[in-house]
Amino acid sequence: KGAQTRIDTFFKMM
Amino acid sequence: MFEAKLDRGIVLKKILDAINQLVNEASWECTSSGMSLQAMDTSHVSLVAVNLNGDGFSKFRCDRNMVLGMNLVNLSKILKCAGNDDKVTIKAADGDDKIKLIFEAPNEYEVSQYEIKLMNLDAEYLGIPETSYNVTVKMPAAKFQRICRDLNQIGDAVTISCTKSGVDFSATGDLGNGSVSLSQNSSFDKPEDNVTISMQEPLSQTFALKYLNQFTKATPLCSQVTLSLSPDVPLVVEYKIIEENEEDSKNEIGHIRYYLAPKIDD
Repeated sequence: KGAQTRIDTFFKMM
Repeated sequence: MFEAKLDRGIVLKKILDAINQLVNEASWECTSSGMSLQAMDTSHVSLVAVNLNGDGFSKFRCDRNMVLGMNLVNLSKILKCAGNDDKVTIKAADGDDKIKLIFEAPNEYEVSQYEIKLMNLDAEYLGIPETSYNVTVKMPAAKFQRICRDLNQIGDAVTISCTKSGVDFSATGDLGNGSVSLSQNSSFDKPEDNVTISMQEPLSQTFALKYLNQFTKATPLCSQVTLSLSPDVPLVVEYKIIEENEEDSKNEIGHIRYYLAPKIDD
């Protein structure tokens, strides 16, 4: 249930 | 020159067991304050961050910052050659393409040495912003492991709902549904069994159990786990890294934090 989001959409690449 | 010695090598084994199925390759960043590692799983859904304080080691020397990229599965294989009571030293010379692992048995006349090749890995370092979370749940690590394992029999996702009365873990699947509810409780005699819930506002979020079950591989490191949640941000699952000494004293030497991206309604 629900779509899986990705972690790198929440945290910015340094 | 980098040199770090842990009196209880089993701690390193436990750390590797906790991360090496989620990430196969990663770089340890070594500075004068300690060792840290950050890596995403291959599908970029979760992230693991390990931090080991330099002062948690019985010997720690880092003359200048170093990045030690390695295959964690291979490191794990080599650490399996160390006895649980062995002292483990990690050594790296400046500019070298390998690290040395030295295992000293408690009998003091047996010393093993292994070397692992280092790798140049693409740095994919994510900045994790300071977040104040709406909900924090501190609970027995073994209980969390059990809940994730049990609910995975029902479905592949768990919905974590927090209200004033407690926290609910629930799953739905083809065969039906299931839920486990925990309310806050504290025991003076057994603080490791405590459930502590702090909540600003009620919330409900859904996460893939596949990843949570990977995170619970860290259970042997610490008796309690902390879950931190806020709407529309990744869940944080934190285990302290506890070194238990011969005299049964417990020493916190760092932590593992797992971050998991939520599932959102289509």
